[in-house]
Amino acid sequence: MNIFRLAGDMTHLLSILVLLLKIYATKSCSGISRKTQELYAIVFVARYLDLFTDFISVYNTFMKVVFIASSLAIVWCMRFHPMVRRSYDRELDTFRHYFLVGASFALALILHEKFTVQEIFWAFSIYLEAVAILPQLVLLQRSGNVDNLTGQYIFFLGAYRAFYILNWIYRYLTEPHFTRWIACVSGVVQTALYADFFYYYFISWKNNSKLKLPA
Amino acid sequence: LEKVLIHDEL
Repeated sequence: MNIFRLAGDMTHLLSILVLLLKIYATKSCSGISRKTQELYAIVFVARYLDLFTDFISVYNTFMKVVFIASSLAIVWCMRFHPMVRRSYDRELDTFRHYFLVGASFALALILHEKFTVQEIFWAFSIYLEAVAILPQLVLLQRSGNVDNLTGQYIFFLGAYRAFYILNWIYRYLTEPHFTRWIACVSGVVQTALYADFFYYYFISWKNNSKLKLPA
Repeated sequence: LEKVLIHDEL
């Protein structure tokens, strides 16, 4: 564990807390893509199949349980909470996310570290996480306006990815045999998807104005 | 056989 990895995990956790806060405080999920949230729930369940087979640390187990539980809770709220579900932007959230699931799984069958159920699901979750933000970015682009908490949620998610890249650079330089092509290449792709959002986020922050994305 | 792949990141 290095400082970049810890910062990455903490910003990831913070992003989820911000999203839960938004849903809890405003009883609204407007601006949030349910499809992206469902993809994240699939990502965590598929990746943490090792929860019962490999023990790494109390920290690791705790974070895995938090990520699985929070992602399922968010999806549950957006689908079933009587007030929250009413604010869901159904007509804006039309990205065909099943396509991403299928493509990621197909890629995992071709590119994996080892041909075992756990490793294929692990690779699948890495590929799916890389593209899971797409329905959310498309929804924001369509609605144009981004409320503060939604903007911060995506900002922290992007920061989490950026810290993970720094973590890999650090590990590559300090650990003798650190090579993780699947995670690193997917991670760079994932971070690149945020570049556009970050650009507009910083402009609005610099001008102290409301975040707006171009149509 | 020793398990070589340990995914220690989240």
